[in-house]
Amino acid sequence: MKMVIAVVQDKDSSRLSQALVKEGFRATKLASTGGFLRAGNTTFLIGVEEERLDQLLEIIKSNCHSREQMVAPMPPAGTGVGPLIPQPIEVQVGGATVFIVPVEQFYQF
Amino acid sequence: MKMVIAVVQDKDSSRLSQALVKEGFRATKLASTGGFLRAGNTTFLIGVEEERLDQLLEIIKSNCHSREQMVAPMPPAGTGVGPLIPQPIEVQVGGATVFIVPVEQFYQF
Amino acid sequence: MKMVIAVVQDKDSSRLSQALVKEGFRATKLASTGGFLRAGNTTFLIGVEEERLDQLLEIIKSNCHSREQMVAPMPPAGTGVGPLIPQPIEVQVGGATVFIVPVEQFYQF
Ligand SMILES: Nc1ncnc2c1ncn2[C@@H]1O[C@@H]2COP(=O)(O)O[C@H]3[C@@H](O)[C@H](n4cnc5c(N)ncnc54)O[C@@H]3COP(=O)(O)O[C@H]2[C@H]1O
Ligand SMILES: Nc1ncnc2c1ncn2[C@@H]1O[C@@H]2COP(=O)(O)O[C@H]3[C@@H](O)[C@H](n4cnc5c(N)ncnc54)O[C@@H]3COP(=O)(O)O[C@H]2[C@H]1O
Ligand SMILES: Nc1ncnc2c1ncn2[C@@H]1O[C@@H]2COP(=O)(O)O[C@H]3[C@@H](O)[C@H](n4cnc5c(N)ncnc54)O[C@@H]3COP(=O)(O)O[C@H]2[C@H]1O
Repeated sequence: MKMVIAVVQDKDSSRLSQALVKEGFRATKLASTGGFLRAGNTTFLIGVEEERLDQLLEIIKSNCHSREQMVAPMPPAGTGVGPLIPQPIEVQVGGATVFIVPVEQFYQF
Repeated sequence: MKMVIAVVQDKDSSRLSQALVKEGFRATKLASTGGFLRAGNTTFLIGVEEERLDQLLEIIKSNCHSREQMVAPMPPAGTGVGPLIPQPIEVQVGGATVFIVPVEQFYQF
Repeated sequence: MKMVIAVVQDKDSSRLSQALVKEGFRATKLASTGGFLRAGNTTFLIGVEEERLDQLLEIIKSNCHSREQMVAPMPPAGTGVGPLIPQPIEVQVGGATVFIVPVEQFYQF
């Protein structure tokens, strides 16, 4: 068994959830925050049997989409530097960032 | 060392916390949501030395209880299908879903 | 690649985030709760290439500080035992509790 940890954009969270349910995948969702943009996103924990892993990755890939996000960069607090009106910059945010972690034992009580 | 990731029902979260403290287990709790029922639940992260793993699993098993939950199934948004008054269905929700993950290094700074 | 799971105190969360961004580390943050004190803390998930792991641990160590926290111990609910005015106790809370977990596959879609 593997644990898939997938960080996805909030905009894709419901669609991904529904696709997972439809194909019988089980998941737990955590509200999370990106370290860089400090915007909310969603972290999925999906325990999956190895033989279904490729199908799961396909579902994540097709339901999560890369988008551009405008960011007003913030100068570090208390430095006093940085322009009066910070120029917003464009950042490409990926559809999903996925980590596959080994599971040594799995139980349901 | 192992990392135990345990998804438990909110109703059992406090009792499990107290049992863990009483036996000297350390834990971090995350508010989570089930992918199917979309109801709140709790995800425990419990780092544990291998020799105490069986005792920990026993504590989780005895403090987390399986329950039935009524669910009004929602037709997928925007499909326009589904009955006017969806018949609620009964779902058995387990006491705990537990993943044991290897920890290669552990530090406290 | 490794997944670093770091539980840090809320007071250090922003400083740690900024230090990670400055050095090009990517992270996802989860609002969490300590099992013992039941106070809010922050769980960082940081996927990192093995060659940068030591630098990452150094950043966590230097940005997260141990502190004393006063706790009014609560007698277990419904036992009816415990003093009328529970004497607060002092608890040393570490800067960071860090677990390093193996990542078998990593994708960005
Ligand atoms: N130091 C930096 N300099 C320049 N650009 C930077 C940067 N840090 C991040 N970015 C850019 O900003 C996007 C949002 O990052 P954020 O950390 O808010 O939100 C991230 C974070 O929550 C998570 N994530 C990505 N890589 C991760 C990793 N190695 N470990 C843990 N979480 C990760 O996935 C979200 C989307 O990441 P993605 O890579 O698609 O998209 C990133 C990336 O394009
Ligand atoms: N492999 C896995 N990976 C990650 N997290 C996992 C997991 N297996 C279980 N969980 C977590 O544990 C909760 C309880 O799951 P359980 O299987 O006992 O109880 C489940 C199961 O009896 C049923 N169920 C879930 N998905 C189903 C589906 N596609 N079809 C029919 N019944 C389903 O509904 C109950 C509640 O599910 P829900 O998703 O809301 O909540 C799940 C989810 O948060
Ligand atoms: N093995 C592990 N697995 C998962 N998460 C872990 C962990 N070890 C630590 N943590 C997380 O890190 C926080 C700080 O732990 P620390 O050991 O520095 O600082 C701890 C420790 O000094 C003390 N403590 C915890 N449990 C205790 C107990 N049963 N008896 C006496 N002191 C305890 O209270 C402080 C706060 O603990 P709290 O649980 O609120 O918050 C913990 C918890 O959220």
